Amino acid sequence: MLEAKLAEAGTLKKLLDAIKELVTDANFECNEEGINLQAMDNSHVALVAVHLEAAGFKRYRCDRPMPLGVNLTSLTKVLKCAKDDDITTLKAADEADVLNLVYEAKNSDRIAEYDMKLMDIDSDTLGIPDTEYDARVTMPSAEFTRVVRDLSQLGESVRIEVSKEGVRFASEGEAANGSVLMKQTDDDEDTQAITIEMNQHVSLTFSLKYLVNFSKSASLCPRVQLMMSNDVPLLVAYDFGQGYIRYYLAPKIGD
Amino acid sequence: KFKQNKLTDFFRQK
Repeated sequence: MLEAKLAEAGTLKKLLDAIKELVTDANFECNEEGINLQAMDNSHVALVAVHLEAAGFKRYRCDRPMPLGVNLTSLTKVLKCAKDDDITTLKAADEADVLNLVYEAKNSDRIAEYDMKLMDIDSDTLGIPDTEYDARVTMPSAEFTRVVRDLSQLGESVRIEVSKEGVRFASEGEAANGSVLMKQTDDDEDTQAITIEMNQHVSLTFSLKYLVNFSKSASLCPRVQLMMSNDVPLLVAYDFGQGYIRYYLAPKIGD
Repeated sequence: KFKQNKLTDFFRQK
């Protein structure tokens, strides 16, 4: 059986917000180390991988590996019934077809209980090779959100170029072109810092609508990492205290 | 102008 007690429903809500527009159904793979989810969007262009560590829960018990097939729209509805600071317990029996969610109010005696149907999901799991990336850019997640949102007003694609100068995001639209250069900052310790580690110059083009989707994870984590090598998928990584959310996005290539 | 690659072109299916 699974019993996982989270300090705050808000963490789950934010996670769901960050994946629900990419993926409709997904298996939450539970084992003694924690909960993992890996799912591709319908068009097989983007993949999201989530990990929640067992140690990050107030209490965590999972006797044997079990997949929980979840419709994310349904889970979003059930989570809307929780206050952000409710203590939240997820429970499922072995071979169960329901997930039980209990919300305990922090400062009152309210206890709410919901049961959600689970489903069988055949998912295509991809083996992601360990990759040495040629460039790693670390920046405030809010800045990343802003730049992809701004440029998505102009065009469909963005070229991300990493050089010693900094990282440049450029988009060409029918009515307007735009480019944003973010220079490396001197103080690595500053939470607003932009750091660039680079073996070679990298230039890749991506669909902005996916990046705008990924950037919703900014609510989970103040920093984001972009990992890039020429001609391989981009990795956008948000590491928060209790785990991570990582997105992979296939590059576009010129005709 | 651009062709969109798929992830399955890069990562192997398990």
